[in-house]
Amino acid sequence: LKRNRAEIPNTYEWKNQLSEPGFIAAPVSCFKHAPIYECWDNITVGMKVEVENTDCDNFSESFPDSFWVATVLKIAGYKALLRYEGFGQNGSKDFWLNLCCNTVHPVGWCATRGKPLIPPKTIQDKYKDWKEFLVKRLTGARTLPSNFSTKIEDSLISRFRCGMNLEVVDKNRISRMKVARIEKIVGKRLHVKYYQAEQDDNGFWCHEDSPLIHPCGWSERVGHCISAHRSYMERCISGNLHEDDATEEYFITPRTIHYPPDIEFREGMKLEAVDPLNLSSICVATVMKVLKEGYIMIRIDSYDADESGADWFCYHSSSPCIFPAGFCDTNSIPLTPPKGYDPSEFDWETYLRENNLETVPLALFNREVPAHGFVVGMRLEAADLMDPRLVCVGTVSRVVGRLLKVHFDGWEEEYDQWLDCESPDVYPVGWCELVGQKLEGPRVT
Amino acid sequence: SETKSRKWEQKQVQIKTLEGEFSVTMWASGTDD
Repeated sequence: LKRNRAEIPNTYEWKNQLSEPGFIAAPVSCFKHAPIYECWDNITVGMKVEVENTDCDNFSESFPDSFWVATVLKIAGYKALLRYEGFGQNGSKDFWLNLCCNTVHPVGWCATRGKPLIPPKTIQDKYKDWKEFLVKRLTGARTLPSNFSTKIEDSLISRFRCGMNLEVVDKNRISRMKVARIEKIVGKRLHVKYYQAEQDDNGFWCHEDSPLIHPCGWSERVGHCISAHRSYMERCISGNLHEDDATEEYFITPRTIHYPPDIEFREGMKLEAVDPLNLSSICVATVMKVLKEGYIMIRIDSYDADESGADWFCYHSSSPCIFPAGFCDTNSIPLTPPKGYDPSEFDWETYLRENNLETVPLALFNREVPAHGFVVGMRLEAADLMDPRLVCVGTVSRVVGRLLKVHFDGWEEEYDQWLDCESPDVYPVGWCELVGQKLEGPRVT
Repeated sequence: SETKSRKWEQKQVQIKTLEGEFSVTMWASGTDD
């Protein structure tokens, strides 16, 4: 079982920060893609659980592992502050534990395995009759569902399996796709290796819900550029995919948007977009090509013009990372202007008039703002999308509608990332520990 | 809310201590399907 894995060397542990005043973790209910998101509403403060009793003699032949009941005092992501029953107001032995770890169980779990509950040494003489005490403390209290452990295990299972092929954005040339093979899966994050890559290429990491991956045959179908072997293209065109080729049902399909008649994305239209190569920046961009099924190729206008089109990037028209002209101004976000323009002087109206340009109509953007629950100051774990094998500790530093700015603790603002509130690249505190991913701590200067 | 309260179900939970076994009535979220 994944949750029985060995400890990860040099992984960061939140424990020293969890009790700091003002520490707020984004709740698991903010992360739709996170394990056991669906039942997290039922995990509450005051709930009773059975946990390992670490306040006992180190070795007992009759009971090699000892358990006792504890109350959840505080919740931070997947972590909970627990107090053993019987300690009353005494918080000296309180401890933080990941609620999804394999030593936390619903009340009743020990009895079904024939294990007696053993009171911690500190309080073992406090009551003569533990039965009366436990009946009083437990009756009417809440506990975890008896299938909690199964629920966690089920929620950790990826839709994908190692060995599957899929189409992935080429990390060295973001305007094209490449065929890649899944080498490893950690917490539904896929480690893929490109076919025909250099021997020392370490491949690419992304979450299975990432918009950077697509089923085999997708590029050919929507008209996106792909670098692939001829035999691969032949099987895409003929529809005779291999059994290892990932098909449509493995992927998140972007929602279909019904646009008003006669309004459409057209080549040359201007908009604002998160720079895929520098996620701390929102830039003036141009629609370079309209693909099928609602996909568009955009170019970030602040870069030198590249005639080869190597700097184009594919966004779906429903992407929450593209915005109408004026979005940054309205929300007091610095906008990176086209190359050659002074950021302090750039003005959309003048720019459009002087260059005889038009913007993408407002009606074409996804303006839905879900009730996501993120607020400034919340702590989380986030993939560093410039080196996506890394997952780091971060803080929500701005919230603009559905857009979040994630700051990596200890790093300069230039490393921040603008992300959508439903991005599969952010995770609750304790996620790395739960899935067996190394967590990078704050940079210490 | 009513929907929320429906998520919780009363259940008899068995407890075993060194002194013996007994049961208590607790609430668990109704996801024991």
